[in-house]
Amino acid sequence: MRIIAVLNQKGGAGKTTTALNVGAGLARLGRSVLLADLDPQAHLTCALGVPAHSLGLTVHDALTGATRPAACLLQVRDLLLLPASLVLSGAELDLAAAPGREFLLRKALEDLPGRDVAILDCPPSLGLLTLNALTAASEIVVPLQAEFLALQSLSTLLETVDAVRRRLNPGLAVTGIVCTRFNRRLRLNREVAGKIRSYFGDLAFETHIRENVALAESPGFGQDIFTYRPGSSGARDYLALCREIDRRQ
Amino acid sequence: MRIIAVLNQKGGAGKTTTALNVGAGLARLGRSVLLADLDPQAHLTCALGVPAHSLGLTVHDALTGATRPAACLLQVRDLLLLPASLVLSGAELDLAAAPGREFLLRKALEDLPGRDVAILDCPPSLGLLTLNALTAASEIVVPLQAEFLALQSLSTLLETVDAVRRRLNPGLAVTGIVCTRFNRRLRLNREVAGKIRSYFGDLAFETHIRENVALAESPGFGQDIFTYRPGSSGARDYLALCREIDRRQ
Ligand SMILES: Nc1ncnc2c1ncn2[C@@H]1O[C@H](COP(=O)(O)OP(=O)(O)OP(=O)(O)O)[C@@H](O)[C@H]1O
Ligand SMILES: Nc1ncnc2c1ncn2[C@@H]1O[C@H](COP(=O)(O)OP(=O)(O)OP(=O)(O)O)[C@@H](O)[C@H]1O
Ligand SMILES: [Mg+2]
Ligand SMILES: [Mg+2]
Repeated sequence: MRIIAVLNQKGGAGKTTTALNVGAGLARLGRSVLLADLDPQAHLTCALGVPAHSLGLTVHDALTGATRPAACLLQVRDLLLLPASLVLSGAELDLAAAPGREFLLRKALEDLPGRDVAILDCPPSLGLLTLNALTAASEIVVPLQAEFLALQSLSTLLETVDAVRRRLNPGLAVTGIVCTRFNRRLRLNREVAGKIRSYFGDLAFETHIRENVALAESPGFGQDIFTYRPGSSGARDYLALCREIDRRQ
Repeated sequence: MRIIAVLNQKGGAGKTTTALNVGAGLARLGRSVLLADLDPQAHLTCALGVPAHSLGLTVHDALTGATRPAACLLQVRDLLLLPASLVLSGAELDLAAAPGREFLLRKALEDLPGRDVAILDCPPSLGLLTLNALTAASEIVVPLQAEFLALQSLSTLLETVDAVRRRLNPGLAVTGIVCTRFNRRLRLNREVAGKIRSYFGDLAFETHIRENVALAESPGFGQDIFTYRPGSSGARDYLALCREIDRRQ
């Protein structure tokens, strides 16, 4: 199983939007997909139309060992979801002293039914939940808005990935960096995207995800972009990104 | 001294942009201003042109008591800055067991020279650094992008503020909620802004900060919007917001 962590400690990079629509896009390409929501905001859970406040078991129970992880799974259309809720915000402190605290998610995923791909949505930090994702993952996808502040955080992120690869997860690969909310009419977006390509070469995906309000609207209907607005530029861009991810095995 | 925490656990809400430009705007209105960067990403420090990686003393030293807080201050044009660096990302775990861990910033600010206003930029989480800001603050300003996912996080944020008011800081007031990156041509932005006004009434600022690429460019030059592009809509909107904040003592 490919386990793809979608992460960037910079807030608002497009992590949840990318996890939702890459998950749904890969399912359309015929892959069996598991989504895991590791953000205490539970936005991926909410964007799939699942009311996070009314959930019984969540990923928090799977991480703390309160229950078998398989018992937390929900089926949402053709996707399996390991949902989150606000309870997860206690995880950083609850699990800080647990032995093997970085391996809890990796262990939990081993208990789940096999899928082709698992996609992990991370919170905007490099704390314990993100470390769990990096330790469980076989690869990472980094969404990023092509603006100055976002570029500053990228080197810290890649240093953290290196440290995880050296100490916790030797096989961790970087599948790619994708520009989100991209507007090619803005010089700033073009310049920053150009810098990414010159610093990181092939790690930069060919596909940019263009600014498209349908992508910001679809979570309000509990739908991915392919269900909500199949003809939109958002749907086309995320399908193109999925094909690139599919090719970069 | 007014101590204004700029916070929202939703990533990319416009916290750093608001802290930078409200700080600079209030200074233009004749107030003496202190800015404190509580985000391990150190984006406020970076946006003021201060290279975070080459700093000696930072807010981390002030919080842990390694040094007198006044020794960490930097003068940047007409602003005083309590800078951050990446070292701060260890604070959540370093300080987790410290007695009175939520009061560390409040104590540190007492050691600093008196100013009219202090503005605290918070990370995208409700962890210990944000709790320190909420405990030290006399009031909060909440920037928010007028989109569906951002609206979901708002109720959790206001519940946390209530809990801090009850247990740690009885005087904590909510000065207002401001829509950032606002585009009145988008129905989504108009609808969400309308919901904020109907749910929160006068807590919603009259001023919206319009989408304006100059606001995303100015940090790349280490400048606030008034220095970088004084005639821009970003400068006009942030000055209008400063006047509203000034009036809402
Ligand atoms: N290409 C796009 N076009 C328009 N809106 C977008 C696009 N991508 C994301 N958005 C919107 O931008 C906001 C930020 O995206 P999102 O919430 O996915 O980022 P995130 O990195 O998950 O944020 P956080 O750091 O809070 O977890 C959301 O309101 C989302 O709907
Ligand atoms: N009104 C605006 N118009 C255009 N760009 C903006 C505006 N406000 C903020 N930005 C840009 O949007 C991005 C997010 O803003 P900012 O970094 O200030 O948010 P934040 O809440 O501090 O993010 P984080 O959660 O990572 O701390 C930045 O690249 C910033 O330059
Ligand atoms: Mg998210
Ligand atoms: Mg910020």
